Amino acid sequence: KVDLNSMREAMGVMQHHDAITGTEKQVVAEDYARMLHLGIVECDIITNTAFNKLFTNNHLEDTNPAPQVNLDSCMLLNISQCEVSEKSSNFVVTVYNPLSHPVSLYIRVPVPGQTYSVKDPNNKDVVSQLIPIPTSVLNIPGRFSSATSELVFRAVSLPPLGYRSYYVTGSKKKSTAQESTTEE
Amino acid sequence: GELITLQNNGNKVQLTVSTGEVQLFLDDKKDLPLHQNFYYYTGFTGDNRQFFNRSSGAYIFRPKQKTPITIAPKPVSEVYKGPVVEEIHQVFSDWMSQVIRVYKEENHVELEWLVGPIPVEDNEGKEVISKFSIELETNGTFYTDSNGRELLERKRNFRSTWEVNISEPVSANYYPVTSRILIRDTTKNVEVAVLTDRAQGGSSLGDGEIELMLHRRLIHDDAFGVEEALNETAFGKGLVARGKHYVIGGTIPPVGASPSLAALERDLAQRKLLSPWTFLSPADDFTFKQWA
Repeated sequence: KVDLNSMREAMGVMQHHDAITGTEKQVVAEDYARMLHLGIVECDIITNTAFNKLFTNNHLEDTNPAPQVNLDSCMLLNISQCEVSEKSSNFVVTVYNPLSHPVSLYIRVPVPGQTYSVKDPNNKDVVSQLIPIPTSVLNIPGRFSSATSELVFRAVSLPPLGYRSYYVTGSKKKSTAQESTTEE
Repeated sequence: GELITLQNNGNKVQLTVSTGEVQLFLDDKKDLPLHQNFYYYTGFTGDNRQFFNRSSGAYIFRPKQKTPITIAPKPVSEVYKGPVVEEIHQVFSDWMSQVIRVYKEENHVELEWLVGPIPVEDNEGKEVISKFSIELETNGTFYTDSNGRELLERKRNFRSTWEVNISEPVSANYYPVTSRILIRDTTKNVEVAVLTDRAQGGSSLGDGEIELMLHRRLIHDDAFGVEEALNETAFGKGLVARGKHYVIGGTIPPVGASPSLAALERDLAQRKLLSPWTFLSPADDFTFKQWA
């Protein structure tokens, strides 16, 4: 509960409309951003603990307990930047559905490589596609990223209040992206 | 005259290669194209000595023009097609671009806009909008939501509880859009809704039109208390804003039909505004087999 306090405090301050509409001094806007960032980082401790609890529950009958997994929420996805997918050849994408009914969702992950494959836990290939990140995004001031494309795939039927994970491998196999047509 | 067509469940997006013009057909059975482009209003500059002479600023939207200025009539476009998604990448200027996305299994069209840094070297503050237009008779009426709950009817140049004399026809018709804005033509039986990923200002200043404010950069304070112009910078340059609009629409089904447009809009709003959380974990230390 202590780990939630920073976010609680930030959200308490954020109740005022000045916090989000630009009708505050710039230094105040920047201070809100700082407070929110600290709050979100501290909340990561809770989400990590909660997810690892979920993963462990799924392995109760196994003789080998599930290893602790470090989950990164990639807060710079809004500028198509993510440290995990850029630095790791292989990575796991975990999608949690906070709704009380199943939903499907298209996932977009910024990547630096040319070919990737996506698998679900049942070793089934998930259809994916690489799309170049527009130059205007690559040139956003303050974007420090090696990602030049986004890997897109569909997470189908995420269970209510549950999760699905996908294993992404950078591979040498020709991807669907190379089969995509590009016309100008 | 060559056309490139992107298509998903009930929607069609057509790009005319020679002109760069894009048309959205939200109901592929009806020949009713929806046009979209980006414009900007220049902010009024006043001396702030009295109310009618206040500058456009953080608190008030007070454009100089009644008709916004087009950023670029003909964007440069690139098309990407694949098994999951089809996209048109449009560049309108060095500070305005957009990606139009048609996901194969979805029933809406996604428009991801990117604005900034808005140039102000000409000493003009600018307020950038995205405007949608379609040939519909909407009788000056449009709908915006109230904190993501019920839709409220808005009538152009009208207030329900007093006789209003509108002297600023653009800003006086702007309303908060928390998650969606829509127009309806009850004769043609067609509805068009635009869902936002954040609270924005929006209006319908002409029949069959929807406009949404995306980003503002102003160089004068409006004297309502901030004492700073709305001129934010990061890394020494004006801010860049990136966001999404989801366009959904088509024929309004008869009462009782399932799924109705309203139901589709609500489902889309839930999926986008309460979107699943995505987490990434490095997996270089274990194989797929170990993970599975």
